[in-house]
Order: sequence, then C-alpha cells, then structure tokens
Amino acid sequence: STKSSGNNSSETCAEFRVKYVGAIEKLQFDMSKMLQEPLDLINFIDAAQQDGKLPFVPGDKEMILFVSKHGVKVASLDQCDVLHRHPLYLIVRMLCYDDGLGAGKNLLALKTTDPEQEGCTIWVYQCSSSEQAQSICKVLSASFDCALASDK
Amino acid sequence: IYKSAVTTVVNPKYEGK
Repeated sequence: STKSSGNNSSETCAEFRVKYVGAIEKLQFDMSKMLQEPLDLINFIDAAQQDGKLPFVPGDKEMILFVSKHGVKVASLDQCDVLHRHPLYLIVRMLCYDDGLGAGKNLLALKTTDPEQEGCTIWVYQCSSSEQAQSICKVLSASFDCALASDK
Repeated sequence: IYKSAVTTVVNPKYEGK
C-alpha cells in the first residue's frame, strides 16, 4: 500500500517483545518521593529482588509491549488478551538499565501513579537487549513530546 | 550487582515528582 508509515510522529506506535518480571504495587506517595533518582529506583528493585518480592529472572512467557501516544500496553503474544494497560498520563517515568547478570539483558522499570497521584506502582519488564530498551525509551519520549505538543 | 548505562525518560507532567 502507498500509505507511508512512521514518519508522521503523532502516529508513533511501536511493538517490542519483552518478558514480565513483576510489579511492586500501591507504594505510598512519600515512598514514591524517595524513588525519583534513577539509582534509588534501581536499588529499590534490587532490594525487592533480594527480599523475594520480585524474581531475579522473569518467567519465560514472552509478551508484546506496545508504546504509543496513548501509553504503554502489554498483551499476550497472540494479542488475544491485554495484560497491562498504562495510560500515558499515569506514567511518571521509565528507566532502563543492564540487569548486571552478564547476559546483556536490560530491565525496564515503569513508574506509574494513580489518577489521584496518592501512590505509585513499579512495573518491571526484561528486554532482550539494550538496543531494544533504548528504542522503547525513544518511542515513549516521542509520545510524551507528542502529548505535550497537543496539550498546548 | 553493578549497573552500567542507565536511561531515564520522565513524563514532563511529573517533572520533579
């Protein structure tokens, strides 16, 4: 088809195959204030893994993570069920870093809040490589810019 | 666990939160 896709940034939408590590839900707001700096968030996830609240290695079930100006959606590989839905306006920040286990895998931490902004949840996914993690961050950043531009 | 490069994307709506 002659429809050109991709260059029109407002239609930015991308799909990535990731694995789900886990989530730490319903953190109180004062706790979320402590999780602003990237290293604090990484240490928090590390501690959760050491305490067994989060596994070190995700299940081997792959999922598809969609990033667009609507936010982040995670669906099963056959896209029959939507597993997680993070609206863009509830996404506070996204962080990606090497999981340190030496296999070049990157962890993707998504900090979301609730509409009343009283608490926050940390969602952790595993990407297959840092390149994939970087592209996810790029698309999300473009989606924030696009949402900001349309707010004006 | 040593963490190398870290990339952060912040929603402008929550800058500083």
